[in-house]
Amino acid sequence: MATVFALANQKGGVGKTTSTYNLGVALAEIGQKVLLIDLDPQGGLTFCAGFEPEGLRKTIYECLLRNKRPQEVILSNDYGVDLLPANIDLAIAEFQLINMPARERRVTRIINEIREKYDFIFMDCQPSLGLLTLNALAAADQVIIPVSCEYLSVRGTRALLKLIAKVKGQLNSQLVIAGLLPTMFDSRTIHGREILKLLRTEFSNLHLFPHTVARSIRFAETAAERKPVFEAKTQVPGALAYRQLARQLVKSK
Amino acid sequence: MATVFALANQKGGVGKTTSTYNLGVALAEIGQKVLLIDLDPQGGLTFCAGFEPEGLRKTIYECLLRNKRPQEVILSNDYGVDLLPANIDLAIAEFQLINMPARERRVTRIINEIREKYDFIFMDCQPSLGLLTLNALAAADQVIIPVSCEYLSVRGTRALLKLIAKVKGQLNSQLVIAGLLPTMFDSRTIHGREILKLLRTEFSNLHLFPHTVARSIRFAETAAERKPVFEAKTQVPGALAYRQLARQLVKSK
Ligand SMILES: Nc1ncnc2c1ncn2[C@@H]1O[C@H](COP(=O)(O)OP(=O)(O)OP(=O)(O)O)[C@@H](O)[C@H]1O
Ligand SMILES: Nc1ncnc2c1ncn2[C@@H]1O[C@H](COP(=O)(O)OP(=O)(O)OP(=O)(O)O)[C@@H](O)[C@H]1O
Ligand SMILES: [Mg+2]
Ligand SMILES: [Mg+2]
Repeated sequence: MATVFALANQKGGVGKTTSTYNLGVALAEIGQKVLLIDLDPQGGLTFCAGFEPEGLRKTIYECLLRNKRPQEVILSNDYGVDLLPANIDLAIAEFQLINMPARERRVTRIINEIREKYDFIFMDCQPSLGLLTLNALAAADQVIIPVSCEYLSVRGTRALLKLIAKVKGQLNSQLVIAGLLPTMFDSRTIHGREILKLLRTEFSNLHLFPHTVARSIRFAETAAERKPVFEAKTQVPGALAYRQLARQLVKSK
Repeated sequence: MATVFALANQKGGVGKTTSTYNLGVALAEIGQKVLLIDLDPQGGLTFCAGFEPEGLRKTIYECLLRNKRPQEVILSNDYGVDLLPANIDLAIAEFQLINMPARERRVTRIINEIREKYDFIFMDCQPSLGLLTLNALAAADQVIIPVSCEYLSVRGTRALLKLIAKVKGQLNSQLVIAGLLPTMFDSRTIHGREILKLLRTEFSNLHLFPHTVARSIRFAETAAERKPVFEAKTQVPGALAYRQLARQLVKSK
């Protein structure tokens, strides 16, 4: 039975998609059955996993609004992960879902159909607190909050925690915050170190993953090549952090 | 009579807010009357301009949905810019506007009330192509598209250009793309240089601003201190790019 994670932070560009993909591949490398779900109409995760979003005829849109079974839409890639893809069609779903019954539980219903087949399911959220992110939080067992080590992204975290508290109260009482995942950390800058300290003090009641993902251009490069960061030609410290986090998630399953 | 700009890109974390604020201050420094409008419920621009979004009783929400006059809500800061602020209330506006008449023109109506008082008006958009961004594109004379020099953010630009073409066709035939503004450029990396080249070839029919904003931790530092980048203790190449762009915008007014 899969443990379901949402990777969420409405602040843009903090490493949600990069973390979802690389963590997924790191788990597949150690024998876990992994499904990634793209909940961003931009299809960044779908692209990183090696597919062309706009070329797909079936995506999660069909599961959400045309009652297609997820098994008929799920793709597999060369790095051992399965993907429920998304493309721009998903942008319409947000408006169409508003007036539907149980609109916050459409993703939960999809996941319940396939949960038995996987060990881990990760949902990549878009940079907003709209209905799709709400669906992800309602469906998740745990939330990982990527936070880039820059002040503006710490600000966004407070608003997200308020929403998570509301979701726990009204939609999903089991929801747990797995932790804050520091990304794009540059140890050479005072600001980076200050932010890491701030995350520890400001959110002392939350777990701060010790696997800080260091800043490296290799992430942008490998994403452009639709490869996981583990395929970079040189050793990338941030890659190791994702592998360590993967091992930890398996241990605490 | 103000020229109205939208800073838009649905890809998250590409420097929309940072560009809006620093460009605004750079124009105020050379004697221009500038209004900044925050259209992101996270209130990043409101924060950068020196205000605490959640502490404000009146924001753009009241103008959009309670017909409050913008003059009653606008704030001024120590760096010579005016601000029409936003906070989390704005997140509700998106849903409330959906069923209202002329829902795409609510921001246009607000701007028409105050346009005479300013030389430049800049709107900071959230990382999505929803109704608030649509409002900004309907109200704008020109669009500046910040694009970070990393591949994932180039992908998002194509989808944005399609939306802009639609807006031009149906809502705002005068809308012009002022150009793509390369941000977070790191000339030491091959990837950064490749992306700059890609922007030139892939979007050869668009203007690529020659004022490339180099990556610097000073942007995150000054944002945390709610100061414009010009206040950094050391010389910041990216700061000069914003000043040069400001002079160019005045020349081509
Ligand atoms: N540790 C890192 N070091 C440097 N760059 C990184 C790192 N992680 C991700 N990136 C790059 O930063 C950019 C933003 O990352 P990503 O797209 O994963 O963030 P996101 O939170 O999913 O963005 P969005 O809010 O738009 O969905 C991308 O260009 C990515 O390649
Ligand atoms: N030229 C730059 N070099 C380095 N860091 C930068 C630069 N410009 C902005 N930043 C930093 O990058 C992060 C993202 O910038 P910013 O918040 O302005 O982007 P945005 O597009 O407005 O994000 P969002 O999509 O969440 O609204 C911030 O931490 C900011 O301080
Ligand atoms: Mg993403
Ligand atoms: Mg912003």
